[in-house]
Amino acid sequence: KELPQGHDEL
Amino acid sequence: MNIFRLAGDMTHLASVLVLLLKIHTIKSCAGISLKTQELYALVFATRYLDLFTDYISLYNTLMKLIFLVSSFSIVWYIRHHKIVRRSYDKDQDTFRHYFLVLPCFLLALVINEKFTVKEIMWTFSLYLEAVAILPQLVLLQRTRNIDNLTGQYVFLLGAYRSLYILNWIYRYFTEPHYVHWITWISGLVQTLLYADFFYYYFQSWKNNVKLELPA
Repeated sequence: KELPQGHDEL
Repeated sequence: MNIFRLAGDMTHLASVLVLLLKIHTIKSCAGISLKTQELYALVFATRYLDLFTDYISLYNTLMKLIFLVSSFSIVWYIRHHKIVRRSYDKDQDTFRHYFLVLPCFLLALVINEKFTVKEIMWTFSLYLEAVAILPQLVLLQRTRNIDNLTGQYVFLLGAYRSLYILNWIYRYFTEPHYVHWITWISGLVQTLLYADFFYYYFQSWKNNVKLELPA
């Protein structure tokens, strides 16, 4: 699934 | 995940643990700005709304939960713990929350990627995190004499920000379409706020003397 920008960071 | 990102997360985690350790073992929050801690709790509460909607990884979920729980615990300790709260110097910690919260919220309403509640809250949390350290820095300037743990706490936070910038540079060159202006600019502003502190921190470390900030 494509996440919005940088949302996999804390 | 690259090494810079992991090291950044670990120094961030270490900064929170140092602070909790200080409060828990010494039963003192002297030199710690409650305003900054409350702002961080707000930062995490608004940024991690995606805990309810997206699953990224176990690591991601666990770290988010740790940051949420630890930031609210720190606020609880300073406000309510019967011994710790006595060491809180309310008269020195006078920065007003809304000076930071309001502009950040308005900016998030205007400059964001997508006009949805979740996205605006996420953007707001980035802007707020960039400036949330200000009450702490003001408090350090005022009290000047800083104990080791408070100095280490701010140093670790600054290290975390610097490592995140290296992480973004790495991701920019290794991942296609990795261009995140909002994250980068607010992250850069946040890191620059530490520059002055870093200068004095390294000087005191080099000369092997206790850290003192100029008035």
